[in-house]
Amino acid sequence: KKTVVVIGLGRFGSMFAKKAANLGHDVIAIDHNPKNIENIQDFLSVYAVADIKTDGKQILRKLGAENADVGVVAIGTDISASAISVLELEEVGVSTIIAKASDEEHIRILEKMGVDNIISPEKDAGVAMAYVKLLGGKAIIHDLQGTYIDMFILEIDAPPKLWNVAVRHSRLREDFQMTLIGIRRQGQLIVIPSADEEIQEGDKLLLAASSTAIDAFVRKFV
Amino acid sequence: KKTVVVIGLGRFGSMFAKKAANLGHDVIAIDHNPKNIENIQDFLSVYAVADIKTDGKQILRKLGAENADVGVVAIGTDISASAISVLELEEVGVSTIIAKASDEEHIRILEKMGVDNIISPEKDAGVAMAYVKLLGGKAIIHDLQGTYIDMFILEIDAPPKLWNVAVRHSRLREDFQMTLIGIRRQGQLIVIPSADEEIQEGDKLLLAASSTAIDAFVRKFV
Ligand SMILES: Nc1ncnc2c1ncn2[C@@H]1O[C@H](COP(=O)(O)OP(=O)(O)OP(=O)(O)O)[C@@H](O)[C@H]1O
Ligand SMILES: Nc1ncnc2c1ncn2[C@@H]1O[C@H](COP(=O)(O)OP(=O)(O)OP(=O)(O)O)[C@@H](O)[C@H]1O
Repeated sequence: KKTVVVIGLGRFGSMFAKKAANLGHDVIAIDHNPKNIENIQDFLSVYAVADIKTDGKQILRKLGAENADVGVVAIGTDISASAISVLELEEVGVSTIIAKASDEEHIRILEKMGVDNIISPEKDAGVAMAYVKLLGGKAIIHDLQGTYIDMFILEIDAPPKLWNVAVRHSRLREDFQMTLIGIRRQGQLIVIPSADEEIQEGDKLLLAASSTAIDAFVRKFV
Repeated sequence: KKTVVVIGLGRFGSMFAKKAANLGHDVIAIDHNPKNIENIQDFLSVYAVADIKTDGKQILRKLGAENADVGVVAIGTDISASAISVLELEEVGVSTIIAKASDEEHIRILEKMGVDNIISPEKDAGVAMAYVKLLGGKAIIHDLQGTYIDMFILEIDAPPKLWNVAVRHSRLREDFQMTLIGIRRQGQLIVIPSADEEIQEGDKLLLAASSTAIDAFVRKFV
C-alpha cells in the first residue's frame, strides 16, 4: 500500500488520484478550489483546500505527506505554482515526482529542477492523433517509465522504392533511424524479419521510430 | 496531400496542426485568440481569428474548408463551442472528425453527435501514469484508430499463486479478462507462450487488459 500526494485536481490530477485509490493506495490531495476536492472526495484519504504557493510546507506536513511514495504535481497553467509544488514535495522527502507540463518552457524548468517524470498529455496526443489520421499509423507505443519517450510504431504500405529489396539493403536503420519490427504479408505477421527477407509489393511494414525520423521518412517516401 | 481544419489552437490543437504541416499537409486554422494563431502561423496555409459560435459556417467556406479530409475540434472547456464546431464541420462536408473532450459529459455529447474519434488526453495520461508508477507497468499500448481504446500492456512479477501453474490452468483469460502475451524469464522474452508453459517464480508476465480488468487483478493478486 503506497501513499500518493496529488497537488492540483484538474483532469490529469483527479484521474491519477482516482486510479491510485482504485488500486488500493492512500491518496492525499491539495487543491485551492473546493469543488475539485468535492468531486473526488470518496477517493481521498486526506485532503485540504489550500493554495500551495502560500500554505506549501505546513500543509504537506499537516496532511501526513512526509516521505510519501509518489508526488504528483498536476498544475499546468501556473508554472510558479507547479515549481513551488515540486520544491515542497522534495523538502518533505517525496522522492518520486510526476509533473504535468503545459509547454516547452515549463518542461525545461521542471527538467532543471530534476523532475524525471514530466508529462504533456495534450501535446503527445496531438502528435499521436496526427500520425494516426494522416499516416495510417495503426498503433502507438509509449514507454511511460520516465518522460514520454518520443517513440512510435507505425504500420505503412511498403513504398515502391523498397519492393524486392532485402531488409539488409533497405537502409531503414542507417538512413532513417527506423527499426523494422515486423512485416505483415497477406494477413500473416513476420516478426523481426531476417536481414535477407525481401520486402514485397503489398507488404505492410511495422516500424519503430521517433517522430523526427518518421517525418523525414514520410517526406521522402510517402 | 490532405487538407486539415483545426478549430481551437490550445496545446492539443496546435500540436496536431504543427505535425500535420510537418507531414506535408495543408492546415486551415480557426481560433478566437490572435496570439494562438501567431504562435504557429508558419505552419498554417490559411487561418482566421474568429469565434466559431458566431462566425461558424461562413468562415469555414471562406477559408476553403469545405470537404476537407480531416477536421479537428480542439476546444476542451467550452462544450457548446465544441458541439457547434462539430456541426459546422459536418455541414461543410468534413467527414472525419477528431474531437477533444474534457469530461464524461462532454464525451457523451460528442458520442451522441456521431463523432467517432473522441480523445481525452489528460484523463488517459492520468490513468496510464498511475499504472506505471503504482504497478510497475512497463508499457502502454493505445490503439488510436478510434477513441482511445481502454487497453494496456502491463509487465508484473508472476504472483506466488501462479508459480508452477501452466498457462492453460492460470485462468488469466477466463477469470480476469487478461491476455498473456509474453513471459520474461532471466532476460529472455517468450512471445505468446504455449498453453503448457509453466509460470515460474521470478517470471515477469506481460499482460494485455482493460483498466477494469487490471484493477480487479491487482486487488486480488498484487
Ligand atoms: N496555487 C495552487 N494551489 C492549489 N491548487 C492549484 C493552484 N493552482 C492551480 N491549482 C489547481 O490545480 C488544478 C489544475 O490546474 P490547471 O487547470 O492550471 O492545470 P491543467 O494542466 O490545465 O489541468 P488538466 O489536468 O485539467 O489539463 C486546478 O484544479 C486548480 O484548482
Ligand atoms: N468559440 C471559440 N471560437 C474559436 N476558438 C475558440 C473558441 N473557444 C475556445 N477557443 C480556442 O480553443 C483553444 C482551446 O480551448 P480550451 O483551452 O478551452 O481547450 P483545452 O482543452 O483546455 O485545450 P488544451 O489542448 O490546451 O488542453 C483556445 O486556444 C481558445 O482560444
